[in-house]
Amino acid sequence: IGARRTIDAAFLRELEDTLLAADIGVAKTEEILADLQRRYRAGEVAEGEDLLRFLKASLRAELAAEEQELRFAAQGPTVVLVVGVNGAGKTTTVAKLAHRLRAIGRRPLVAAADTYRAAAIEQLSVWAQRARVEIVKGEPGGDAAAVAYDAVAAAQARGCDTVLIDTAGRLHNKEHLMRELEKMRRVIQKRLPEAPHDVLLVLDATAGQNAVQQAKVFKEIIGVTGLVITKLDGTAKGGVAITVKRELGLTVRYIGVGEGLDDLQPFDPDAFVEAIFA
Amino acid sequence: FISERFASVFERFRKQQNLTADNIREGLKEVRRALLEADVAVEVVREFLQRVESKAIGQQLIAGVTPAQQIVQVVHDELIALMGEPDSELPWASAGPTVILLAGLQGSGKTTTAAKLAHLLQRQHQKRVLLVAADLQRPAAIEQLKTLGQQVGCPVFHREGLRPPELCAQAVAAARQGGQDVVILDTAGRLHVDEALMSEVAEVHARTQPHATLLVVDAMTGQDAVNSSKAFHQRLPLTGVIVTKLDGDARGGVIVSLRHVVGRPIKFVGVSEKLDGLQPFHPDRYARRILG
Ligand SMILES: Nc1nc2c(ncn2[C@@H]2O[C@H](COP(=O)(O)OP(=O)(O)OP(=O)(O)O)[C@@H](O)[C@H]2O)c(=O)[nH]1
Ligand SMILES: Nc1nc2c(ncn2[C@@H]2O[C@H](COP(=O)(O)OP(=O)(O)OP(=O)(O)O)[C@@H](O)[C@H]2O)c(=O)[nH]1
Ligand SMILES: [Mg+2]
Ligand SMILES: [Mg+2]
Repeated sequence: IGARRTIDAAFLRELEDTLLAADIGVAKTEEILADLQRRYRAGEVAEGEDLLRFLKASLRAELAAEEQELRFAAQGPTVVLVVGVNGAGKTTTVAKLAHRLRAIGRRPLVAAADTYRAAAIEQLSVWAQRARVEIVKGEPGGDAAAVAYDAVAAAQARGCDTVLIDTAGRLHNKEHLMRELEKMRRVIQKRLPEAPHDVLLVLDATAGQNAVQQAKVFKEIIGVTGLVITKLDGTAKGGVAITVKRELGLTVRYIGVGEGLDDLQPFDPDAFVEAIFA
Repeated sequence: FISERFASVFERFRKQQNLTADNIREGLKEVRRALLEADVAVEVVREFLQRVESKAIGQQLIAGVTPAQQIVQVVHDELIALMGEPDSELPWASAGPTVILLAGLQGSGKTTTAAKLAHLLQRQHQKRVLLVAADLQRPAAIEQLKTLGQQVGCPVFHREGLRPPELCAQAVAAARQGGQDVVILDTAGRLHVDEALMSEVAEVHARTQPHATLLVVDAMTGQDAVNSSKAFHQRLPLTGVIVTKLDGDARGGVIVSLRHVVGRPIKFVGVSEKLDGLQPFHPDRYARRILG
């Protein structure tokens, strides 16, 4: 969409297509377009100003957050629980996070608390080796909450300052699986009352409006505190982040931009919005 | 159901005889909204509604039914027509093993689906299946398929030091030798914009001449489905699609987008994480879900 000064039907149609294609959703898109037209008529957009630049700035403002990348504990280990639906990128994100924390001088430990899926423990073990971080694991088919508990205990004993807990993928409409996650949270709290310090929901950028429902339910049941949007190295834009921020107050902490250890970036609202209109 | 939303809209048009562009405009707007909320791609919604409109205009109003309900019925019928006839048939080889290639984006469910498909073919069609672990890139991908293969009671082929095209070619040769009826090639997840990996999977196809080439897609996929599925269909002659994770609560509009863009049948749907969680696709069950 080129620089525009007038809101005409063609501009609005093009804009609508771009916003919808970015998975911003029909309700939010209607709101954005109505708001843009209203401000234009009210003269809030200066004569000659690039309307697109104005819109980008307001979207950026919506996504901006006064938030550290992780809510580090004042003392003792910081416990981060990583959750989300099947295949979103949790295990890979845990590996990337561990690698990043090590690079900034911290001493993380990862927990293989997906005791269900075939070769899940092996997958995280390979990553732990590559990232050169310690790992706590249990037996396949074992109690996932126990692995989380053991990991926190191990971190305390060994002086690791961050515990990254990888969990099994689960669809949010599966009550028994969500209850299992809730139980894991309670067990962690037993070991460390202020833990988990962060609960990161991993969302696949290719997911559509269902991602909003995922965020709602995960937040409701185990108290999500932040988001990671993965696979932004593809062509999906992850526009659901705007609705999730608006309706649930959840901010994006990191984005995944590839399958390697280095492919994790702290969230940059500017780059995110630019990509939508690229 | 969607028709309740239209009730008030269509009250105004009670006196009319036929469906006209005017009295269905509001209704179509609501349908558009519902389809977009269901993640049907923008361009697919546009073309679909144009077809619905041309089908609906001039239709005589049916007694006892509001214009709203009537247009929704047209939409419902067109949606079913678009989804195609149920078709879970696989093209069996006339001689030698039947080769099935699974491809798709990262995390869509290929490896799990490969095992589920092996389970289904063994159980329902008494086939002897060989699973092929051709994902050399994801940590423990081979272990994952081997573990699943054990659970299904099906051998898993893997050879060190070979790139996927050569590995898959050797697997098919091994199946031919070993008398297996079906070879299922599980490939690495890849981005449709990754030129090297798209060429690689095209080469796997060239080296193995699959009888079925199936795109594995996550049911919660949004607008990007048209980008990725178009690209995969350009590089691989897709013969069908498998939509996974339909046990979630995503509306599944990607099903409509896929039918429109790829035009191949949705052969199976994944409805659980378990190995028996693969079922034939029944279009009528999903039309209502998509319309919301
Ligand atoms: N291109 C790309 N691929 C990614 C990214 N993050 C993860 N992946 C890939 O997505 C696939 C799934 O990643 P996993 O880390 O296994 O996902 P998961 O959420 O742990 O999956 P489950 O444990 O089975 O629920 C793998 O092939 C990853 O390499 C990303 O940012 N970009
Ligand atoms: N609930 C549910 N989970 C599924 C279904 N199909 C696959 N999964 C889960 O989705 C996740 C990803 O499945 P994989 O088979 O590893 O996906 P993949 O496409 O092989 O992933 P990559 O090889 O990394 O691209 C796993 O947790 C599976 O158990 C399904 O139909 N329903
Ligand atoms: Mg995982
Ligand atoms: Mg796989």
